[in-house]
Amino acid sequence: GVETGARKWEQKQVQIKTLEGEFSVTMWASDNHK
Amino acid sequence: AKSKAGMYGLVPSESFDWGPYICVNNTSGAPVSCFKHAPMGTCWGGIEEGVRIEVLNSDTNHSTKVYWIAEIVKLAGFKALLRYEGFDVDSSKDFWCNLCIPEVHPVGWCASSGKPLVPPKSIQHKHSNWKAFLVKRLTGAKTLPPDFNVKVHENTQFPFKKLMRVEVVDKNYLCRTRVALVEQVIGGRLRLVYEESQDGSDDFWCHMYSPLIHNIGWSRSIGHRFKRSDVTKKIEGQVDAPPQLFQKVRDVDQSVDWFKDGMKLEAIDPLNLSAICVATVRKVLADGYLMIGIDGSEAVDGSDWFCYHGTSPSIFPVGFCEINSIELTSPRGYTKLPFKWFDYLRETASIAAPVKLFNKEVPNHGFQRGMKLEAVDLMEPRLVCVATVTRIVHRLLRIHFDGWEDEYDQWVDCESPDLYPVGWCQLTGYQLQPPR
Repeated sequence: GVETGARKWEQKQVQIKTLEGEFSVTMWASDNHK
Repeated sequence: AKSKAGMYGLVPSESFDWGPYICVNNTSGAPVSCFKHAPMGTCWGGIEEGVRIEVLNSDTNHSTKVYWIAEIVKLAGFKALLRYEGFDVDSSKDFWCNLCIPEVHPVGWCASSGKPLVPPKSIQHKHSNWKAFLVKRLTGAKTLPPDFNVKVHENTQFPFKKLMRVEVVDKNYLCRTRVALVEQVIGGRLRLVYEESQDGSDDFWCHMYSPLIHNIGWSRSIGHRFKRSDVTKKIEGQVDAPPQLFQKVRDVDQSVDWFKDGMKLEAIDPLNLSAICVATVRKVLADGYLMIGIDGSEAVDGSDWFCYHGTSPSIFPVGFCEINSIELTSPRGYTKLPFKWFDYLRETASIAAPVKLFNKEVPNHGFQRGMKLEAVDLMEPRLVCVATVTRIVHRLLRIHFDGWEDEYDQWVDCESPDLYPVGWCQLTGYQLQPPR
Protein backbone atom coordinates (compact mmCIF):
# COMPACT_ATOMS: atom_id res chain seq x y z
CA GLY A 1 0.00 0.00 0.00
CA VAL A 2 0.88 3.67 -0.26
CA GLU A 3 0.69 6.08 2.66
CA THR A 4 -0.72 9.55 1.94
CA GLY A 5 -0.87 11.40 5.24
CA ALA A 6 -2.50 9.06 7.76
CA ARG A 7 -4.31 7.14 5.04
CA LYS A 8 -3.22 3.97 3.42
CA TRP A 9 -4.26 3.27 -0.14
CA GLU A 10 -4.09 -0.30 -1.27
CA GLN A 11 -4.02 -1.63 -4.80
CA LYS A 12 -6.85 -4.04 -5.49
CA GLN A 13 -7.63 -6.30 -8.39
CA VAL A 14 -11.26 -5.49 -8.95
CA GLN A 15 -13.60 -7.78 -10.89
CA ILE A 16 -15.97 -6.18 -13.40
CA LYS A 17 -18.91 -8.01 -14.91
CA THR A 18 -20.69 -6.59 -17.96
CA LEU A 19 -23.20 -8.17 -20.34
CA GLU A 20 -20.25 -8.93 -22.67
CA GLY A 21 -18.24 -10.80 -20.03
CA GLU A 22 -16.03 -10.52 -16.96
CA PHE A 23 -12.59 -8.97 -16.56
CA SER A 24 -10.47 -7.36 -13.86
CA VAL A 25 -8.87 -3.95 -13.42
CA THR A 26 -6.39 -2.59 -10.87
CA MET A 27 -7.84 0.13 -8.66
CA TRP A 28 -6.95 1.84 -5.39
CA ALA A 29 -9.09 1.42 -2.27
CA SER A 30 -8.47 3.28 0.95
CA ASP A 31 -7.98 1.38 4.15
CA ASN A 32 -10.01 3.91 6.07
CA HIS A 33 -9.86 2.22 9.45
CA LYS A 34 -6.28 3.29 10.06
CA ALA B 1 -35.36 32.09 25.42
CA LYS B 2 -35.36 32.71 21.68
CA SER B 3 -37.23 29.81 20.17
CA LYS B 4 -38.41 29.13 16.67
CA ALA B 5 -40.94 26.62 18.00
CA GLY B 6 -44.21 26.64 16.15
CA MET B 7 -42.81 28.69 13.29
CA TYR B 8 -41.92 25.70 11.16
CA GLY B 9 -44.24 23.66 9.06
CA LEU B 10 -44.78 26.05 6.15
CA VAL B 11 -42.67 23.93 3.82
CA PRO B 12 -42.87 20.14 4.07
CA SER B 13 -39.35 18.83 4.64
CA GLU B 14 -39.70 16.32 1.79
CA SER B 15 -39.59 19.25 -0.60
CA PHE B 16 -36.14 20.31 0.54
CA ASP B 17 -33.30 18.90 -1.49
CA TRP B 18 -29.72 19.62 -0.43
CA GLY B 19 -28.29 18.98 -3.92
CA PRO B 20 -29.73 21.94 -5.84
CA TYR B 21 -29.37 24.12 -2.71
CA ILE B 22 -25.62 23.42 -2.59
CA CYS B 23 -25.22 23.95 -6.36
CA VAL B 24 -27.34 27.12 -6.69
CA ASN B 25 -25.57 28.76 -3.77
CA ASN B 26 -22.19 27.48 -5.02
CA THR B 27 -21.33 26.40 -1.52
CA SER B 28 -19.92 23.30 0.18
CA GLY B 29 -20.98 20.91 2.90
CA ALA B 30 -18.75 20.26 5.90
CA PRO B 31 -16.99 16.88 5.38
CA VAL B 32 -18.30 13.88 7.33
CA SER B 33 -14.87 13.62 9.02
CA CYS B 34 -15.64 16.90 10.90
CA PHE B 35 -18.34 15.02 12.84
CA LYS B 36 -16.65 12.27 14.84
CA HIS B 37 -19.89 11.40 16.67
CA ALA B 38 -21.82 10.92 13.42
CA PRO B 39 -22.06 7.62 11.54
CA MET B 40 -18.87 7.08 9.48
CA GLY B 41 -17.33 10.19 11.11
CA THR B 42 -14.17 8.27 11.99
CA CYS B 43 -13.94 6.19 8.81
CA TRP B 44 -14.66 8.59 5.98
CA GLY B 45 -11.03 8.81 4.92
CA GLY B 46 -10.45 8.32 1.22
CA ILE B 47 -13.96 9.26 0.16
CA GLU B 48 -13.35 12.16 -2.16
CA GLU B 49 -14.01 13.58 -5.58
CA GLY B 50 -12.90 11.23 -8.35
CA VAL B 51 -13.71 8.05 -6.41
CA ARG B 52 -15.71 5.50 -8.46
CA ILE B 53 -18.64 3.55 -7.09
CA GLU B 54 -21.25 1.09 -8.30
CA VAL B 55 -24.72 2.56 -8.07
CA LEU B 56 -28.23 1.81 -9.35
CA ASN B 57 -28.70 2.61 -13.03
CA SER B 58 -31.89 4.66 -13.27
CA ASP B 59 -31.66 5.03 -17.09
CA THR B 60 -32.52 1.55 -18.28
CA ASN B 61 -35.37 -0.56 -19.61
CA HIS B 62 -34.33 -3.60 -17.60
CA SER B 63 -37.10 -4.93 -15.42
CA THR B 64 -34.70 -5.86 -12.60
CA LYS B 65 -32.34 -3.60 -10.65
CA VAL B 66 -29.17 -3.01 -12.63
CA TYR B 67 -26.08 -1.05 -11.71
CA TRP B 68 -23.48 1.09 -13.43
CA ILE B 69 -20.27 2.79 -12.39
CA ALA B 70 -20.35 6.46 -11.42
CA GLU B 71 -17.73 9.00 -10.40
CA ILE B 72 -18.04 11.34 -7.40
CA VAL B 73 -18.00 14.82 -8.97
CA LYS B 74 -18.72 16.79 -5.79
CA LEU B 75 -19.14 15.87 -2.13
CA ALA B 76 -21.35 17.56 0.46
CA GLY B 77 -21.47 15.64 3.75
CA PHE B 78 -22.98 12.22 3.06
CA LYS B 79 -24.26 13.38 -0.32
CA ALA B 80 -22.37 13.11 -3.57
CA LEU B 81 -23.00 14.54 -7.01
CA LEU B 82 -22.47 11.56 -9.30
CA ARG B 83 -21.81 11.17 -13.01
CA TYR B 84 -22.22 7.82 -14.73
CA GLU B 85 -19.13 6.61 -16.56
CA GLY B 86 -19.46 7.37 -20.27
CA PHE B 87 -20.88 10.87 -19.89
CA ASP B 88 -17.37 12.40 -20.04
CA VAL B 89 -17.73 16.16 -19.55
CA ASP B 90 -21.51 16.14 -20.03
CA SER B 91 -22.95 17.20 -16.66
CA SER B 92 -26.58 17.25 -17.81
CA LYS B 93 -27.44 13.90 -16.20
CA ASP B 94 -25.45 14.38 -12.98
CA PHE B 95 -27.46 13.39 -9.93
CA TRP B 96 -27.15 13.66 -6.13
CA CYS B 97 -27.08 10.52 -4.04
CA ASN B 98 -26.54 9.76 -0.37
CA LEU B 99 -23.44 7.56 -0.29
CA CYS B 100 -24.65 5.60 2.75
CA ILE B 101 -27.73 4.11 1.09
CA PRO B 102 -27.69 0.33 0.49
CA GLU B 103 -27.54 0.79 -3.32
CA VAL B 104 -24.04 2.31 -3.22
CA HIS B 105 -21.13 -0.15 -3.40
CA PRO B 106 -17.38 -0.30 -4.08
CA VAL B 107 -16.45 -1.21 -7.64
CA GLY B 108 -16.34 -5.00 -7.79
CA TRP B 109 -19.47 -5.60 -5.71
CA CYS B 110 -21.69 -6.33 -8.72
CA ALA B 111 -19.34 -9.01 -10.05
CA SER B 112 -19.08 -10.63 -6.61
CA SER B 113 -22.88 -10.59 -6.36
CA GLY B 114 -23.36 -11.97 -9.87
CA LYS B 115 -24.98 -8.79 -11.19
CA PRO B 116 -23.91 -7.46 -14.58
CA LEU B 117 -23.11 -3.76 -15.00
CA VAL B 118 -25.36 -2.21 -17.65
CA PRO B 119 -24.60 1.21 -19.18
CA PRO B 120 -27.36 3.87 -19.20
CA LYS B 121 -29.45 3.54 -22.37
CA SER B 122 -28.90 7.17 -23.37
CA ILE B 123 -25.16 6.47 -23.89
CA GLN B 124 -25.29 2.79 -24.78
CA HIS B 125 -24.51 3.59 -28.42
CA LYS B 126 -21.42 5.68 -27.53
CA HIS B 127 -19.02 2.77 -27.23
CA SER B 128 -18.95 -0.49 -29.12
CA ASN B 129 -16.41 -1.93 -26.69
CA TRP B 130 -17.43 -1.06 -23.13
CA LYS B 131 -14.81 -3.39 -21.70
CA ALA B 132 -11.95 -1.43 -23.29
CA PHE B 133 -13.57 1.83 -22.16
CA LEU B 134 -13.95 0.68 -18.55
CA VAL B 135 -10.42 -0.74 -18.36
CA LYS B 136 -9.06 2.61 -19.52
CA ARG B 137 -11.27 4.65 -17.19
CA LEU B 138 -10.91 2.53 -14.05
CA THR B 139 -7.31 1.36 -14.07
CA GLY B 140 -5.48 3.33 -11.38
CA ALA B 141 -8.67 5.07 -10.21
CA LYS B 142 -9.92 4.98 -6.59
CA THR B 143 -12.94 3.21 -5.20
CA LEU B 144 -14.55 2.73 -1.77
CA PRO B 145 -13.01 0.34 0.78
CA PRO B 146 -14.32 -3.21 0.31
CA ASP B 147 -16.14 -3.23 3.67
CA PHE B 148 -17.83 0.16 3.14
CA ASN B 149 -21.39 -1.21 3.43
CA VAL B 150 -20.51 -3.22 6.57
CA LYS B 151 -19.06 -0.07 8.16
CA VAL B 152 -22.18 1.94 7.31
CA HIS B 153 -24.32 -0.74 8.94
CA GLU B 154 -22.12 -0.92 12.06
CA ASN B 155 -22.06 2.87 12.33
CA THR B 156 -25.84 3.15 12.31
CA GLN B 157 -26.37 0.88 15.33
CA PHE B 158 -26.80 2.63 18.69
CA PRO B 159 -26.47 1.18 22.21
CA PHE B 160 -29.34 3.14 23.77
CA LYS B 161 -32.66 1.27 23.67
CA LYS B 162 -36.25 2.14 24.43
CA LEU B 163 -37.15 2.02 28.16
CA MET B 164 -33.62 2.71 29.34
CA ARG B 165 -33.59 5.13 32.30
CA VAL B 166 -31.26 8.12 32.42
CA GLU B 167 -30.82 11.33 34.39
CA VAL B 168 -31.30 14.41 32.26
CA VAL B 169 -31.44 18.16 32.85
CA ASP B 170 -34.93 19.38 33.73
CA LYS B 171 -35.74 21.56 30.72
CA ASN B 172 -38.00 23.77 32.87
CA TYR B 173 -35.61 24.02 35.79
CA LEU B 174 -32.05 23.98 34.50
CA CYS B 175 -30.42 23.68 37.90
CA ARG B 176 -31.66 20.16 38.47
CA THR B 177 -31.93 16.81 36.76
CA ARG B 178 -34.81 14.36 36.50
CA VAL B 179 -35.21 10.74 35.57
CA ALA B 180 -36.35 10.14 32.02
CA LEU B 181 -36.98 7.10 29.85
CA VAL B 182 -35.65 6.59 26.37
CA GLU B 183 -38.71 6.53 24.13
CA GLN B 184 -37.13 6.74 20.68
CA VAL B 185 -33.63 6.52 19.19
CA ILE B 186 -33.05 8.10 15.76
CA GLY B 187 -29.52 8.34 14.44
CA GLY B 188 -28.14 8.41 18.00
CA ARG B 189 -30.57 11.15 19.05
CA LEU B 190 -32.77 10.19 21.97
CA ARG B 191 -36.32 11.24 22.67
CA LEU B 192 -36.47 11.14 26.45
CA VAL B 193 -39.79 11.24 28.28
CA TYR B 194 -39.59 12.53 31.82
CA GLU B 195 -40.72 10.03 34.41
CA GLU B 196 -44.12 11.12 35.80
CA SER B 197 -45.18 12.50 32.42
CA GLN B 198 -48.80 11.36 32.29
CA ASP B 199 -49.31 11.28 28.53
CA GLY B 200 -45.67 10.92 27.41
CA SER B 201 -45.60 14.39 25.91
CA ASP B 202 -43.23 15.92 28.47
CA ASP B 203 -40.12 15.07 26.52
CA PHE B 204 -36.62 16.24 25.68
CA TRP B 205 -34.45 15.49 22.65
CA CYS B 206 -30.67 15.17 22.86
CA HIS B 207 -27.85 13.16 21.36
CA MET B 208 -26.63 10.12 23.30
CA TYR B 209 -23.26 11.88 23.75
CA SER B 210 -24.90 15.06 25.10
CA PRO B 211 -23.34 16.49 28.27
CA LEU B 212 -26.92 16.92 29.53
CA ILE B 213 -27.58 13.21 30.13
CA HIS B 214 -26.05 10.92 32.72
CA ASN B 215 -26.43 7.52 34.31
CA ILE B 216 -28.87 7.01 37.17
CA GLY B 217 -27.13 8.06 40.38
CA TRP B 218 -24.90 10.68 38.76
CA SER B 219 -26.59 13.70 40.42
CA ARG B 220 -26.27 12.22 43.88
CA SER B 221 -22.64 11.24 43.26
CA ILE B 222 -21.54 14.79 42.40
CA GLY B 223 -23.95 16.77 44.60
CA HIS B 224 -26.20 18.08 41.80
CA ARG B 225 -29.81 19.00 42.52
CA PHE B 226 -32.24 16.31 41.48
CA LYS B 227 -36.01 16.13 41.25
CA ARG B 228 -37.04 13.03 43.11
CA SER B 229 -39.69 11.12 41.26
CA ASP B 230 -42.87 9.89 42.95
CA VAL B 231 -42.83 6.84 40.71
CA THR B 232 -42.00 4.00 43.05
CA LYS B 233 -42.41 0.99 40.79
CA LYS B 234 -40.52 0.48 37.58
CA ILE B 235 -42.60 -0.64 34.62
CA GLU B 236 -41.56 -4.02 33.28
CA GLY B 237 -38.74 -3.73 30.79
CA GLN B 238 -37.27 -0.57 32.27
CA VAL B 239 -33.58 -0.75 32.96
CA ASP B 240 -31.00 1.83 34.05
CA ALA B 241 -28.78 2.69 31.08
CA PRO B 242 -25.28 1.30 31.87
CA PRO B 243 -22.80 4.06 32.89
CA GLN B 244 -20.35 3.08 30.14
CA LEU B 245 -22.82 4.27 27.49
CA PHE B 246 -22.39 7.90 28.52
CA GLN B 247 -19.78 10.34 27.32
CA LYS B 248 -16.81 10.50 29.67
CA VAL B 249 -15.44 13.79 30.99
CA ARG B 250 -11.79 14.44 31.59
CA ASP B 251 -10.49 13.73 35.10
CA VAL B 252 -9.45 16.87 36.94
CA ASP B 253 -7.57 17.44 40.16
CA GLN B 254 -9.76 19.68 42.33
CA SER B 255 -7.51 19.39 45.36
CA VAL B 256 -5.04 22.08 44.26
CA ASP B 257 -5.87 24.94 41.88
CA TRP B 258 -9.51 24.77 40.97
CA PHE B 259 -12.56 26.97 40.44
CA LYS B 260 -13.99 28.51 43.61
CA ASP B 261 -17.40 29.92 44.48
CA GLY B 262 -17.74 33.53 43.35
CA MET B 263 -15.09 33.42 40.62
CA LYS B 264 -16.06 35.31 37.47
CA LEU B 265 -15.88 34.01 33.93
CA GLU B 266 -17.59 34.23 30.55
CA ALA B 267 -20.09 31.56 29.54
CA ILE B 268 -22.50 30.71 26.75
CA ASP B 269 -25.98 31.43 28.08
CA PRO B 270 -27.86 28.11 27.89
CA LEU B 271 -31.12 30.04 27.46
CA ASN B 272 -29.77 32.23 24.67
CA LEU B 273 -27.01 30.41 22.82
CA SER B 274 -26.41 33.45 20.68
CA ALA B 275 -24.84 35.21 23.65
CA ILE B 276 -21.68 34.85 25.69
CA CYS B 277 -22.33 36.44 29.06
CA VAL B 278 -20.69 37.63 32.24
CA ALA B 279 -21.05 34.73 34.66
CA THR B 280 -20.13 33.46 38.12
CA VAL B 281 -19.17 30.11 39.59
CA ARG B 282 -22.00 29.57 42.08
CA LYS B 283 -21.16 26.14 43.41
CA VAL B 284 -18.31 23.71 42.95
CA LEU B 285 -19.55 20.14 42.66
CA ALA B 286 -17.56 16.89 42.63
CA ASP B 287 -15.81 15.33 39.61
CA GLY B 288 -14.99 18.71 38.06
CA TYR B 289 -18.56 19.97 37.68
CA LEU B 290 -19.59 23.57 38.38
CA MET B 291 -22.89 25.35 38.84
CA ILE B 292 -22.75 28.58 36.85
CA GLY B 293 -25.05 31.58 37.05
CA ILE B 294 -25.42 34.32 34.42
CA ASP B 295 -24.87 37.66 36.18
CA GLY B 296 -27.92 39.88 36.27
CA SER B 297 -30.42 37.21 35.40
CA GLU B 298 -30.24 34.87 38.33
CA ALA B 299 -33.33 33.78 40.21
CA VAL B 300 -32.91 34.30 43.96
CA ASP B 301 -33.29 30.59 44.64
CA GLY B 302 -30.61 29.65 42.11
CA SER B 303 -33.14 27.87 39.92
CA ASP B 304 -31.51 29.15 36.73
CA TRP B 305 -28.01 28.05 37.58
CA PHE B 306 -26.77 25.40 35.21
CA CYS B 307 -24.12 22.75 35.28
CA TYR B 308 -20.99 22.88 33.10
CA HIS B 309 -17.93 20.73 33.54
CA GLY B 310 -14.75 22.67 34.33
CA THR B 311 -13.28 21.46 31.01
CA SER B 312 -16.40 22.45 29.04
CA PRO B 313 -15.72 24.35 25.80
CA SER B 314 -18.70 26.59 26.65
CA ILE B 315 -16.99 28.50 29.48
CA PHE B 316 -14.20 30.99 28.92
CA PRO B 317 -11.78 33.08 30.96
CA VAL B 318 -12.47 36.74 31.59
CA GLY B 319 -11.38 38.70 28.50
CA PHE B 320 -12.03 35.91 25.98
CA CYS B 321 -14.69 37.89 24.13
CA GLU B 322 -12.62 41.06 24.00
CA ILE B 323 -9.56 39.24 22.67
CA ASN B 324 -11.62 37.54 20.00
CA SER B 325 -13.82 40.52 19.05
CA ILE B 326 -17.01 38.86 20.26
CA GLU B 327 -19.69 41.00 21.85
CA LEU B 328 -19.88 40.14 25.55
CA THR B 329 -23.37 40.39 27.02
CA SER B 330 -23.08 42.48 30.15
CA PRO B 331 -25.20 41.71 33.24
CA ARG B 332 -28.84 42.71 32.87
CA GLY B 333 -29.38 46.04 34.62
CA TYR B 334 -25.69 46.95 34.56
CA THR B 335 -25.65 50.47 33.24
CA LYS B 336 -21.97 51.33 33.18
CA LEU B 337 -21.36 50.75 29.51
CA PRO B 338 -19.20 49.86 27.74
CA PHE B 339 -18.66 46.97 30.13
CA LYS B 340 -15.16 46.82 31.58
CA TRP B 341 -14.08 43.70 33.43
CA PHE B 342 -11.55 45.60 35.50
CA ASP B 343 -14.24 47.89 36.92
CA TYR B 344 -16.79 45.12 37.30
CA LEU B 345 -14.45 42.88 39.29
CA ARG B 346 -13.61 45.78 41.58
CA GLU B 347 -17.25 46.76 42.04
CA THR B 348 -18.33 43.20 42.81
CA ALA B 349 -15.24 42.51 44.94
CA SER B 350 -14.65 39.34 43.01
CA ILE B 351 -11.81 37.67 41.15
CA ALA B 352 -11.55 36.19 37.69
CA ALA B 353 -11.23 32.42 37.43
CA PRO B 354 -7.55 31.70 36.54
CA VAL B 355 -6.99 31.24 32.80
CA LYS B 356 -5.03 28.03 33.41
CA LEU B 357 -8.17 26.27 34.62
CA PHE B 358 -9.93 26.49 31.26
CA ASN B 359 -9.84 24.05 28.38
CA LYS B 360 -7.61 25.65 25.74
CA GLU B 361 -7.40 22.65 23.45
CA VAL B 362 -8.29 23.45 19.85
CA PRO B 363 -8.92 20.29 17.81
CA ASN B 364 -8.01 20.22 14.14
CA HIS B 365 -11.74 20.22 13.39
CA GLY B 366 -11.73 20.95 9.66
CA PHE B 367 -14.70 23.34 9.65
CA GLN B 368 -14.44 26.40 7.42
CA ARG B 369 -16.59 29.50 7.16
CA GLY B 370 -19.52 29.09 4.80
CA MET B 371 -19.76 25.32 5.12
CA LYS B 372 -23.29 23.92 5.24
CA LEU B 373 -24.47 21.39 7.77
CA GLU B 374 -27.51 20.11 9.65
CA ALA B 375 -27.67 21.60 13.16
CA VAL B 376 -29.96 21.16 16.14
CA ASP B 377 -31.85 24.24 17.23
CA LEU B 378 -30.78 23.95 20.85
CA MET B 379 -33.68 26.14 21.93
CA GLU B 380 -36.03 23.52 20.47
CA PRO B 381 -33.81 20.43 20.41
CA ARG B 382 -36.21 18.17 18.53
CA LEU B 383 -35.54 20.31 15.44
CA VAL B 384 -32.61 19.66 13.11
CA CYS B 385 -32.23 22.53 10.65
CA VAL B 386 -30.38 23.58 7.50
CA ALA B 387 -27.49 25.73 8.76
CA THR B 388 -24.19 27.42 7.92
CA VAL B 389 -20.93 27.95 9.81
CA THR B 390 -20.54 31.74 9.73
CA ARG B 391 -17.68 32.30 12.14
CA ILE B 392 -14.94 30.24 13.76
CA VAL B 393 -13.16 31.33 16.94
CA HIS B 394 -10.65 28.66 17.89
CA ARG B 395 -12.92 25.68 18.55
CA LEU B 396 -16.10 27.72 18.77
CA LEU B 397 -18.45 27.82 15.78
CA ARG B 398 -21.12 30.39 15.08
CA ILE B 399 -24.05 28.48 13.55
CA HIS B 400 -26.53 30.43 11.45
CA PHE B 401 -29.90 28.87 10.64
CA ASP B 402 -30.56 29.48 6.94
CA GLY B 403 -33.46 31.80 6.33
CA TRP B 404 -33.58 33.05 9.91
CA GLU B 405 -32.37 36.32 11.39
CA ASP B 406 -28.91 36.41 12.95
CA GLU B 407 -30.44 36.77 16.41
CA TYR B 408 -31.25 33.03 16.24
CA ASP B 409 -27.58 32.14 15.64
CA GLN B 410 -25.99 29.84 18.20
CA TRP B 411 -22.44 29.43 19.52
CA VAL B 412 -21.61 25.73 19.38
CA ASP B 413 -18.43 23.77 20.07
CA CYS B 414 -16.79 22.13 17.04
CA GLU B 415 -17.19 18.71 18.70
CA SER B 416 -20.83 19.22 19.62
CA PRO B 417 -22.94 16.10 19.04
CA ASP B 418 -25.73 18.42 17.89
CA LEU B 419 -24.04 19.11 14.54
CA TYR B 420 -24.40 16.71 11.61
CA PRO B 421 -23.21 16.42 8.02
CA VAL B 422 -25.43 17.27 5.07
CA GLY B 423 -27.60 14.20 4.42
CA TRP B 424 -27.66 12.99 8.05
CA CYS B 425 -31.43 13.47 8.34
CA GLN B 426 -32.02 11.57 5.11
CA LEU B 427 -29.72 8.77 6.28
CA THR B 428 -31.32 8.38 9.70
CA GLY B 429 -34.93 9.17 8.84
CA TYR B 430 -34.96 12.31 11.02
CA GLN B 431 -37.06 15.20 9.76
CA LEU B 432 -34.96 18.10 8.43
CA GLN B 433 -36.26 21.63 8.88
CA PRO B 434 -35.66 23.50 5.61
CA PRO B 435 -34.61 27.15 5.42
CA ARG B 436 -37.53 29.44 6.22
